[in-house]
Amino acid sequence: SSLRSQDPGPQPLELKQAFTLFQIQYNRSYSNPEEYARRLDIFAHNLAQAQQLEEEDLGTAEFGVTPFSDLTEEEFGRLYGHRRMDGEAPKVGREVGSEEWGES
Amino acid sequence: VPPTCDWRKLDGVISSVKKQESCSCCWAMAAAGNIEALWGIKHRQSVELSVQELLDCGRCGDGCRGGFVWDAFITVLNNSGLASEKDYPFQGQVKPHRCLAKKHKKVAWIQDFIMLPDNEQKIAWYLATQGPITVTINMKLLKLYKKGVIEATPTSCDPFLVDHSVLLVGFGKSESVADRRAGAAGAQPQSRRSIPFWILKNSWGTKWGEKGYFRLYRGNNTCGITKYPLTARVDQPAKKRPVSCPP
Repeated sequence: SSLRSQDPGPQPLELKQAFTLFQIQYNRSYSNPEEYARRLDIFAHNLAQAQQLEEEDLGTAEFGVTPFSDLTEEEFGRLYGHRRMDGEAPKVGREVGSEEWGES
Repeated sequence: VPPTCDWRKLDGVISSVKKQESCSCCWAMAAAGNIEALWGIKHRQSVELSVQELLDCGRCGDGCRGGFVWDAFITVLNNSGLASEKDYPFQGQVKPHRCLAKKHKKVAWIQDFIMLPDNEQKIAWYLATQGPITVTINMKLLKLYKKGVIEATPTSCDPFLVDHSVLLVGFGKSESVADRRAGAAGAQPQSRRSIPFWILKNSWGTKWGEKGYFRLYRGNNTCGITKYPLTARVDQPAKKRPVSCPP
């Protein structure tokens, strides 16, 4: 449900419970306690960010726990983006002589 | 342009939501979804096409490290079509130099591909009259998205930094909802409005978003949706009258 109902933000125990639910829902396990702790930190950061995104959104979007809640921005971009490498997409000229977009 | 359009409502057009796993192949999945949809519309025949063929046979090598929709269309043109997903299934990884295109029967093909203008009204018209198209957007807000219509600003979602390709399958307008903007600005909290939106098919499985789909605000180039609107052409181009040069 909407993160707005979680104000003032999940407490440590609630956070761990939410993380456990996330692990069950998306079938996640971690190889050692250090990795678990790191992913829990990332999860907490993402929860806070989801709350901020929802506050900033001008539409009706809801943000919260998703299959990617234990990933950093960098990991997410690397795993799911379309870029072949770091850097911008190639500059493709839109206007090649004509506004007639039926022409290839 | 009709007020609403949703190609999911026509049987045999939109295939099941796919899951990329850890392969950055959104570009291939969007392109395959585009051809599947157009094939379904033009030929009244449902097909599921091989994303793996696009990955294995692309001219750029490792398609799981990213790619572009136009490269997928070029691969389809070069190979004279695509095999079915059933015959050449998705593996989630690329086998370098193991293009098996010649081993499998082609079940769909394209005539060419085009880029549409960066105008949401024209994109809506094309979508409504021809079929689904691919778009490439900034995916920043999708990571933690659950449901609803995303309405961002260029500050919260840079329209120039597009990094994720998806299939545009429809558009509509939400029921009248409380206006978040009015609340934020301290204006009347009971202010209500309806929100025009695009419907997009993602490739992150059905457990993400609205059963694998999401909605973006329509009308202000949210997250760069107008930057690269590409589509294959599945029917024969209309015959044109010959022109003659004045003597």
